[in-house]
Amino acid sequence: QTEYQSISPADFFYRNREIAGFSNPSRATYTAVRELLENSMDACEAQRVPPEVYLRITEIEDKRDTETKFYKLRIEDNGTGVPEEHIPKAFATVFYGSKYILKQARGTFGLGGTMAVLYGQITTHKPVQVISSTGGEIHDFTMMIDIQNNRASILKHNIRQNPSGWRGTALELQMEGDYSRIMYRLIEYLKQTAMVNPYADLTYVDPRGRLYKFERGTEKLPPLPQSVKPHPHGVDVETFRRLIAETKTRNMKQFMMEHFQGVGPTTAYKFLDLAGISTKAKPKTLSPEDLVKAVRATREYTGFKRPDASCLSPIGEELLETGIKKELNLTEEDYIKVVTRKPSTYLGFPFIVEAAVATGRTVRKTHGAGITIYRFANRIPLLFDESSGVIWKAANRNINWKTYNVESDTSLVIAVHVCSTKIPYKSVGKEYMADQPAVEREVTNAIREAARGVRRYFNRRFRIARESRR
Amino acid sequence: QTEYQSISPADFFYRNREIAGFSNPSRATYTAVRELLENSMDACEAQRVPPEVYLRITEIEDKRDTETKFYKLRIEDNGTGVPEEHIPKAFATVFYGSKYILKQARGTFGLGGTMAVLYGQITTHKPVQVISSTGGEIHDFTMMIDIQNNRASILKHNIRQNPSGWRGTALELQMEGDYSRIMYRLIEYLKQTAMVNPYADLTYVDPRGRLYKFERGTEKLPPLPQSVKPHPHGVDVETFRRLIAETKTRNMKQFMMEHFQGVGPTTAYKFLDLAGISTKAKPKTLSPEDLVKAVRATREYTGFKRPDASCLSPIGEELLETGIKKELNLTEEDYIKVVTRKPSTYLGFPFIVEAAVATGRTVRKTHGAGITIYRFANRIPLLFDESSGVIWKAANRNINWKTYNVESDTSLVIAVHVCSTKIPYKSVGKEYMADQPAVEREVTNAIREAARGVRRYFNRRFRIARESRR
Ligand SMILES: Nc1ncnc2c1ncn2[C@@H]1O[C@H](COP(=O)(O)OP(=O)(O)OP(=O)(O)O)[C@@H](O)[C@H]1O
Ligand SMILES: Nc1ncnc2c1ncn2[C@@H]1O[C@H](COP(=O)(O)OP(=O)(O)OP(=O)(O)O)[C@@H](O)[C@H]1O
Ligand SMILES: [Mg+2]
Ligand SMILES: [Mg+2]
Repeated sequence: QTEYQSISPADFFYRNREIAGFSNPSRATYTAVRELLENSMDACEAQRVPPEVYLRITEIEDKRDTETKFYKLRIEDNGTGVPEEHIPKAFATVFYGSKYILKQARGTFGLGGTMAVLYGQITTHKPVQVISSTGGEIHDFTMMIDIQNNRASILKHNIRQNPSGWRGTALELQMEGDYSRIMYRLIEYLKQTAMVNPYADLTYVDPRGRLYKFERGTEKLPPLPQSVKPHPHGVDVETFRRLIAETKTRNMKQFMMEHFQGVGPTTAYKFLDLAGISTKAKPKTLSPEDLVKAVRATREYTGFKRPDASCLSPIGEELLETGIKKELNLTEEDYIKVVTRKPSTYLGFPFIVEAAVATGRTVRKTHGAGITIYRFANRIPLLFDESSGVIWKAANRNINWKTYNVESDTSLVIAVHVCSTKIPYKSVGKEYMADQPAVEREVTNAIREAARGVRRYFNRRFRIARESRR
Repeated sequence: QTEYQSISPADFFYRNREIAGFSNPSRATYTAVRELLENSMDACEAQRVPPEVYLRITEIEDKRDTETKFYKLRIEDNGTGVPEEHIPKAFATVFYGSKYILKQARGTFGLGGTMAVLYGQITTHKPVQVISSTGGEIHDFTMMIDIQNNRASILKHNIRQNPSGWRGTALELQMEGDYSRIMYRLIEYLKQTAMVNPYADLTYVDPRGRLYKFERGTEKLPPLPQSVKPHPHGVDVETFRRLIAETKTRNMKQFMMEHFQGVGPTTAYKFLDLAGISTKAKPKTLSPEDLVKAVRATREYTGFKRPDASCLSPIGEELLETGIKKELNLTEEDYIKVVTRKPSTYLGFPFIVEAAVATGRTVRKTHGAGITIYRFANRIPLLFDESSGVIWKAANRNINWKTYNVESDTSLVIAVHVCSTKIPYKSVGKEYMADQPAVEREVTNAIREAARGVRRYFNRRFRIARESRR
């Protein structure tokens, strides 16, 4: 009499949508905008063009319903576009996407865009319209999600010619929301996105028709991250098993060199020796015991090269400084110190921490006394659950600010950006990062390094003030 | 050149296992025990038997590997057992289970048991063994998870006779872990489980062979929750659409009465009138516009009965007091006040808050000065992320303790239990509950109600002390 059932991934997130950040109409408005904008930014960077993103939120008049509010969200970008055969899955299937590879991107779960579409659909019963082109024909889909089967129901599909060779994606959906409750944070999210993506042009028209324009401060794009092979330290039995199942190599020495980064002939030989596996062994004939021996040896062997950070794309000190100065309106009367740490790893995943500390007259005028923290992960601004995350922990518990001449009434802005092939988010809503020990160490050290710059600045001003009194 | 792929639910949680609570070996040890024990408790309560659960963690000797530790986890219960045809899916498929219905249970996602099996497999490459019977034959499965396809690979399946009519489930898996780091919290989890489930016998043997026995304080089980129909307030377009797709009713009046709780003929008539839908309309011919009108009307119509709380199973004041006294060793020199609130709802989901406040000599001796908070959701102890959750927020920010004669050095224990058909967890790791406004209100009021009892106790003791001085 116990009844069992399985549910689709879309059904799971339909039932538990608060776990994906759609907990109530105002928060859902924020998350929908976030997910769509991050998709556009990823697509533009992949296309290597300075992003042009246009976002419009329109309120839908509803004479009878004064409690609940409904909005039309429209977003357009000049990114890669989505090929015809992938459009239905990209926007109407959970756990489908192009970011499941070992390369830094804002997207990682294959879930966000579809969740925005899903939330719109279950609150309004309206389909989503996606118009996209990769340079050829323009595909115009109107679709809904068949939630129980985690796939698209295509209501309309028009194909148009593309004489101007437009490339990009436009998406329009309708959803229940609560704009006035979330307005401040939404604008703040856009502003902070501009701060760490100063090469992007963002145009936003709000429900009252007001135009917000975040103009690019530079045309210079950050380096394109490269997809890399896994590092031996990030390996577990399942990863190893999958590589073996797919490999075309004929012996274990070739296997190690082919499938992992930074493994040359000598390293492969020494590693296999430690693991107790013959270099001539055929990978596909490895026993389960050998598999486990190999994985354990990846942790014990200390001769592997440092992880390859070409899969990462830090903002860079120049762009970060440009972005912060532009969005915080810093002048010559302010001081800013930007720091980029060397690549590090946690659990085999490479990451880089960048930090900036700013102080001065403008900072005091706009932020008041005390420390204000801006948090970023893979160029995504984090605006919620501040005290739960690793950046707040590092700034508030690991640093003795008095030693940097920072008092409780000093006006200070700290910005921290963590980029990685895998951001240690604690939930699929991407609210905050877990305090992984290696990440916490690097964030702490980055802030300290930047704080030393601020201390020198304070000392210099103190000396100047003292000189001028004599 | 952009490559797209879909991944299975098991693959998603394999890649993002920290989101399910498997962030590192010590935390994984805790989460695995939690998920398995909660499955056993659910199964015993469903079978209406006082739970007998046996848990054993054994360290697996590994002469060469001194850094990483490996353990065998074994758990046995006298619950419902799992029918043969469902065993592979129950333990090796993500998003499969028996708790997707509108009824209170510890399990809710269809994911936890499979995650424990998955984590064990990817760290040891060892299969899981599940032995179970629903009273008939005993089925003994040895299996692994085919992660990329989210299904079981059955390595062995033996069927044995069951002359004694044993009923229950035994599961054994191997996993990497770190027992010493998590030991304190694991024992605390077991102790708090005993506190709110005082009808359960829990036996635990730790890696050093030590026996921990939590004996039942009563044979009396709490009321069995009943599966209920949805309340109209919990309805969105998708739920409505699914009910219509499956309905056998012939008109909308019948439809409303058949598929929702607490809707009689008069209520159906008035509701449909407000929605602007004819009582005679055939459900399957409703237009999309009518569907939306009906869903909006469910929010505006104020005449629905209060939600049916028979789907809930609060611990009850008697059992809660028994459990707390037993596990905290309270004596006649301690005071405890237990409170059960009336059922309430958030977003259409019914919930009940129960709270207890205790103080006295034993509390002071064991807990020291200050307030200690015990948190429970559907009888699951919550031991992590205390300051992120709604209970901590209510106790620390919404209550002025001085007005209850509680000073900063007063020794106080607060226990709060929230039970619901849908606990507002913020993540699939079930660490803490979101501060849904209705839930926050009820938790705050429950604590205040119990605190008033404590105030009377303090006043009484103060008067007695004053009398004895005269
Ligand atoms: N504006 C866009 N331009 C180009 N491709 C897009 C766009 N929006 C979505 N896509 C494609 O659709 C896929 C699925 O998007 P979705 O947001 O659901 O997941 P994701 O971005 O991969 O991961 P996450 O859930 O972390 O956001 C993306 O991986 C991308 O390939
Ligand atoms: N010890 C057990 N006895 C009986 N049935 C069990 C047992 N363990 C698991 N099951 C069955 O297997 C299903 C899947 O378990 P799993 O833990 O993966 O999900 P769940 O308990 O439904 O939800 P959650 O992810 O929240 O724990 C359960 O719903 C239950 O039907
Ligand atoms: Mg995305
Ligand atoms: Mg479970």
